[in-house]
Amino acid sequence: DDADMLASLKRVEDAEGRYLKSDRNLKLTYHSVGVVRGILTSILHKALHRLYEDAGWHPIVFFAEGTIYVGNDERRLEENLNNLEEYIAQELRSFVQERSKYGVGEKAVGPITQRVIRSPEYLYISENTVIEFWDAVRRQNSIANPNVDRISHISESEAKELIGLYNLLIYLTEVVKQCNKDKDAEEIFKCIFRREFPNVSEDVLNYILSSKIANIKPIEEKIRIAKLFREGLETRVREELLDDVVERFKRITNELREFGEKYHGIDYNAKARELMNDVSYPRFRVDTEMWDAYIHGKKKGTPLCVLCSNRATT
Amino acid sequence: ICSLCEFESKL
Repeated sequence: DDADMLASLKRVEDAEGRYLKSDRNLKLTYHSVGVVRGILTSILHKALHRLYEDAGWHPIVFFAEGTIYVGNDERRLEENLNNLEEYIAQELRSFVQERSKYGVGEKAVGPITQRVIRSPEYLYISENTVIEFWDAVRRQNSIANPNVDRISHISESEAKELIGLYNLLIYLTEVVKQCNKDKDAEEIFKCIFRREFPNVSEDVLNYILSSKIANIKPIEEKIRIAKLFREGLETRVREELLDDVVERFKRITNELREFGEKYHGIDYNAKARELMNDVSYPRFRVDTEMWDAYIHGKKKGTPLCVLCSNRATT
Repeated sequence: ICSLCEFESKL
């Protein structure tokens, strides 16, 4: 009988107020979510499954828009639903962390002529996203093979090397700028920079901290600062030199990561609060108004639900 | 584009 009853439920809402005949202590309840989005919808479902299960309710029937659960402790469920925001935020956080194994850090990189850190929220997630970020920077033409005008007294290949180095400094300057709202971060940066580049002039450090390194600077100044930086590096061929500098920049960025995340990370709780609007469950009360048809703010035509094609009335 | 849809598109 119970199996027939469960199989005959057409929508999650049909579960409301029901119980299992085989054990009258076991009640049914449900959650449902708006199904307009993609991965965020599946994250919401996962968060809600975890929330219900932690309250002792077991998922038993699954629909695209929600899940029916069986259990008996309504008080514990009600208490747990107060933590809905935390559950969603936690699920988002672990999804993004997990996801950061697959190239999220690359998405943070912008071209040297525009915002060089296009999506800072994807840079500071983990050690791995920092590595991906710098590897993606390293592959940019502006680093590996920059266009250079003819510059007097130096060869084209030397000019390419120096401009490549300078452009790397632009990326580092932006990283430091984003973490620098904290005075602690500035001190930490100074220490690590001196540790990673013991023979580089203190002037280079000061140029970075005062944000004097940028793409709009005249070419002579770029070359001058790059030479200053180059003098403090062990002499190597261009490819190796750039690789080595990038490795050191990765370590520097990783030590600044907590500061970057504080100011530029993803606000998981804010996202969770927005997503909560997509969730409904039997005891979740919102003010609703019933209309003959939903017309407020609509200029012309009959507004139909994009999912079920019925006239919207709530 | 709403902030959730933007977030979704980046994910």
